[in-house]
Amino acid sequence: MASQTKITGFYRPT
Amino acid sequence: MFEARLLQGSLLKKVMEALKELLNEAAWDCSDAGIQLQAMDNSHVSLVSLNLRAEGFDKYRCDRNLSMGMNLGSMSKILKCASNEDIITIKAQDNADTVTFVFESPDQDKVSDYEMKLMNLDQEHLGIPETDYACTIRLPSSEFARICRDLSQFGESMVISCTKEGVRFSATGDIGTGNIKLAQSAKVDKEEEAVVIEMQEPVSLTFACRYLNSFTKATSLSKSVQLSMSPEVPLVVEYKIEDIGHVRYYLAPKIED
Repeated sequence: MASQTKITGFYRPT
Repeated sequence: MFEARLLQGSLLKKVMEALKELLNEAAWDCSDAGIQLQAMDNSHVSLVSLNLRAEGFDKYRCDRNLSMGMNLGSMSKILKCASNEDIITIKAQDNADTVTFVFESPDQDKVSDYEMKLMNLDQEHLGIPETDYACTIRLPSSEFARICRDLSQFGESMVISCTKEGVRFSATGDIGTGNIKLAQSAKVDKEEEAVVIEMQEPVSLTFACRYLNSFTKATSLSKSVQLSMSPEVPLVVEYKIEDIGHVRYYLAPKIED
């Protein structure tokens, strides 16, 4: 079974 | 004062179809450059990014930046009241708590307006890093929709594998396995019917069919779709919207436990 990851790697604006 | 008039109102109706399955509400951020919308689905597995450039509108005025939080279910109900041939104008006063949609029939003999309450949404735009993707695949959007629909019958997940020979979509489940291979087009009469692969290195990633199927609600916006993949980063599914912008969907991959 593969598990779902969440959106990552996007950054919060500074 | 904000005012955006779109001669081809059907485009906005199609944009709505492309958003509403994934998002319940979203902020429409308006500036003099155009309209942008960015939002994640509730589970933070996918992100939708819409860009409609000011030049794509027949008339566009935005005196100061504004962010209009809208319930997309309500907006969808309103846009269903517009005919495909109608010209659509979106209007709002500065600091208003409502937005108005005006629908004009092509010969101007019927004009409807609908006012909708805005919502306070505390959403921030995330920065999306520039990425050189290991593989990009352009294919007819109808073909991609068909593949997602067909393979969803086999399982919840779909593996997309790209090599220089072509791209393979596979799904496995209780009833068995489905594999669809597309080769790069050798010769095509029409650009939008081509399958074009650009590959730096082979990539194979697993994605949830449910989200991919939601993305294909954008099929009517564009004859072709572009998939961009790199190991361990979200897939990008991009539909260009003729002369005005694009809708991009980002989908986090599934990983083996």
